[in-house]
Amino acid sequence: EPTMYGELLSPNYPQAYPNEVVKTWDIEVPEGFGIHLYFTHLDIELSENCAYDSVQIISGGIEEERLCGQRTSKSPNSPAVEDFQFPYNKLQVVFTSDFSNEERFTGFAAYYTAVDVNECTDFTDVPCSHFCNNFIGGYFCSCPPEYFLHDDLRNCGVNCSGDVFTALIGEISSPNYPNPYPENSRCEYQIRLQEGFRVVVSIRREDFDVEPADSEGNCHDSLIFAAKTQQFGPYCGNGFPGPLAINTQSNTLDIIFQTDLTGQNKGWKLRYHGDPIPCPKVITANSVWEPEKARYVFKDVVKITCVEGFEVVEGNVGSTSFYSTCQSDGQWSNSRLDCQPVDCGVPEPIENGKVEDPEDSTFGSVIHYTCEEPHYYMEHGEDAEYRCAANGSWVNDQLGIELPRCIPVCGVPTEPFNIQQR
Amino acid sequence: IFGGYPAKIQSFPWQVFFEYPRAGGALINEYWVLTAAHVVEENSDPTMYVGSASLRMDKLENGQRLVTERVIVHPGWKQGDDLSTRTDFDNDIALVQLKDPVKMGPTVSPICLPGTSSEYNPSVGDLGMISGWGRTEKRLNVINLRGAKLPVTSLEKCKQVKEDDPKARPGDYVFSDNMICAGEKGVDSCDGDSGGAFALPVPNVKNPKFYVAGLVSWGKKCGTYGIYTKVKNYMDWILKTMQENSGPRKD
Repeated sequence: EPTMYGELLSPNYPQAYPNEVVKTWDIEVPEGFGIHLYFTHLDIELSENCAYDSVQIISGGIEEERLCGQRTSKSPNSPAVEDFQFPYNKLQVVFTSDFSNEERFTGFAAYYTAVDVNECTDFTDVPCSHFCNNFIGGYFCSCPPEYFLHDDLRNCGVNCSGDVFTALIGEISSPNYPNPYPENSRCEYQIRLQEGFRVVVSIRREDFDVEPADSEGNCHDSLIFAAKTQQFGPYCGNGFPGPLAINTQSNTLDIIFQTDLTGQNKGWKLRYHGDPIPCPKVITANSVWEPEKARYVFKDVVKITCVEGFEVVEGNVGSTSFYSTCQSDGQWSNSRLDCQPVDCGVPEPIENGKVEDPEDSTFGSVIHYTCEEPHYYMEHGEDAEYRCAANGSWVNDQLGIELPRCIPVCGVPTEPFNIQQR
Repeated sequence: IFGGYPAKIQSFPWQVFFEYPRAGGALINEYWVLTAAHVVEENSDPTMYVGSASLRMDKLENGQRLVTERVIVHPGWKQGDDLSTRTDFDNDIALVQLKDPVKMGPTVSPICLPGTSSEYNPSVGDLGMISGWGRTEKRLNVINLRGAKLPVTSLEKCKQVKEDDPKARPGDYVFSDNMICAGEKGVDSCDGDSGGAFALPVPNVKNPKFYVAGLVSWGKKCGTYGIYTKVKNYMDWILKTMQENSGPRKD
């Protein structure tokens, strides 16, 4: 069991120690304590490097001290002739005497006590990232305001993750900006825009001050932009090293700002906006787009009107225009619709007349109706010419869309009535 | 027809045969037949045929059977008189509307209606044509169409005819401006020809054609002079009646 104190006496103490003896003491004090070992009496045969007789102090397998010879107290107020402090809670003391001791040597008397170790100051490595608080038998770490202690109970961090930005325009900066950002932190920001918008980030050169990269070019503090299919960064240094504007081509962007334990830099500030996805501008001879713009983007609505003689057919209905919307994927809605030549179709037949099926029944085509001669004739003139009009109807200059009529020829016998008189 | 000759239907393609009572009519367009009022006053659903000169059933069937839609007798016709004793044949005109349009061709085509100009007023001496299956000199009725040419005469000639067996006093017969008198040398229409057209040439046309100047109406004695309803006087009524009774795509 660990003890708070103890006494070590050479064999036969205070009498001369015997020849050829090795004695080992394993000292252990409780965790969180160090060992204060001091000798009140030391009388061991002196030899070079204490090769003959010695008392060794070993810690962790490493010989810390090897003593031999005689000592006297250096201070009248202290009984210690040798005084050691070890920041460990375990030690091994080994007394060795060889086979020949021509003179009488009385050995040693040593005492050890458990002493508190100040973990905050006694070691080169400070156990806490920020505040170290020593107490007897231990220590604890604490953090400045707005920091929190990580689960390792040593490192402090800042709660700088979880913000989600959904507005089309915004500004994000590192914690405390323009004051130095916290060490040992990982800040994650999310930009989540509606489908159809793409995040564009811009950082002015002077708005960026992050611990520069090391000699090998590695950023210890870094700013990274992670889009759906692309990553930008890591960025560090004094002055933003990236482009004036970062087009992420994505409606979502994760911003990761990671810092190590060192550095006192201002941080960064960025602005972002959502750039609407463009839709291709299609130029056709058969249609007119309203409004006419150099560039169309997400949510733009255009009215596409077919030029004269063209129509758009949807199902069984034809119309001269339709609306199309630039969608979030950069494609126009109703893209399957197209202005096509108006087709007047097969002309209606007429009673007692005929019309030849036209080779082409589209806008501008011409057909002629005729009557079954000689028994019928065209009511409104000899030539019933119809033209395929822009509205999809066969139209006559005189009758409009009304079909021509063949009416019977009257009063004309096929054969004359000849009287054969005798 | 007295003084007539066998005729091909192609020479009188407008000729309509009324089955009962046997009579004639004139096809004036696809949906209308003009006839005498006394032909249809007792029969509101006459059966008619066109397109055949022969009345043999197999021949008639080769023509077209016409189905009546409605009969419209002139409002001025004096209803109710017994045909055998009738003396007033004024306004002897009627229209028969057909259910279905007549298909025209070489054996069936309409006769023109008179125009409004004075040229369509028949003049004495104008040579017209009549046709029908009515009584001849030799037969009460015939099976094959007969036709004849005869001139327009003065109404006086018709008035002067003496009946062989008078059924009324001469003065009882009504003569009006609605009547045309025609005939010469025994050429005349007779019983069974009623309603048929008295066709005159259309004046001043390059290609000859005929219009219905009159309808076989009555006479005192077959073989002398006959009276024909003057169709020109009824043009307003004819056009108005056809207009009022036309559905879509009819006259």
